[in-house]
Amino acid sequence: PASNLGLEDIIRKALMGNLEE
Amino acid sequence: EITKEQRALMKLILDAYNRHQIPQDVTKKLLQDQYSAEENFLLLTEMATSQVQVLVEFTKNIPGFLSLDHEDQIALLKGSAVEAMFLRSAQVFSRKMPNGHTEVLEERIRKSGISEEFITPMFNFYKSIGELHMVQEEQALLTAITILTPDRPYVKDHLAVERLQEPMLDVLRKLCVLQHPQEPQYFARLLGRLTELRTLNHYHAEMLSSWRMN
Repeated sequence: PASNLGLEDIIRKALMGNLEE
Repeated sequence: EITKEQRALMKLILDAYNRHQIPQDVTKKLLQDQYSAEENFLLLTEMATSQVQVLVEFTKNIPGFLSLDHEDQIALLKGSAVEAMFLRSAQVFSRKMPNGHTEVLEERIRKSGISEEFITPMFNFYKSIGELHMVQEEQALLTAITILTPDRPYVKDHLAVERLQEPMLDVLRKLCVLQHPQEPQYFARLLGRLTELRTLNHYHAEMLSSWRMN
């Protein structure tokens, strides 16, 4: 569903990046 | 008895859980008194985004998670994000907060435009989590177990996920016996909350669309 597109985007970005650095 | 390896696993999960919290500058904004409906919407959206980022960082620390298929990692996070967020929020509400903070927070949610039929089960869930008086280790493990649920949509390798989830369930079961010797049903009650969470997750999409319409 469209409502989940934003969520997946945030997840993909967070999985790639590293907030701890 | 909890083995040495299980203790190590529990410590790892708890440390990761405590290390990854919503930044204080975001949570502080929640307690500011003055806000318009639009500001409220933007703030709650910012909170949700921040919660998802924190959740992903926590999940990366779950032993074995990053060795799963990359698309399965995304499917697991996508399938569990809402449930993990409800769990985390429930814990915020069951903690003792400074005077008035709970009311401000509750008011903000009630004024978010989410209709009453979704608000009531949400606060009922928060209450039922509060009544369990979970220790931190139980909260952290329950969150990890929620994320590692094999039967989420689009997960391909169920067995690989199960292999990661089972040791967590095992530690949690032992921990419940040790922490709540007077309540033999405690572990079953915790698992019951996971079923409740699934129901909330199910209604979440509906809740979002009603919010948008409002």
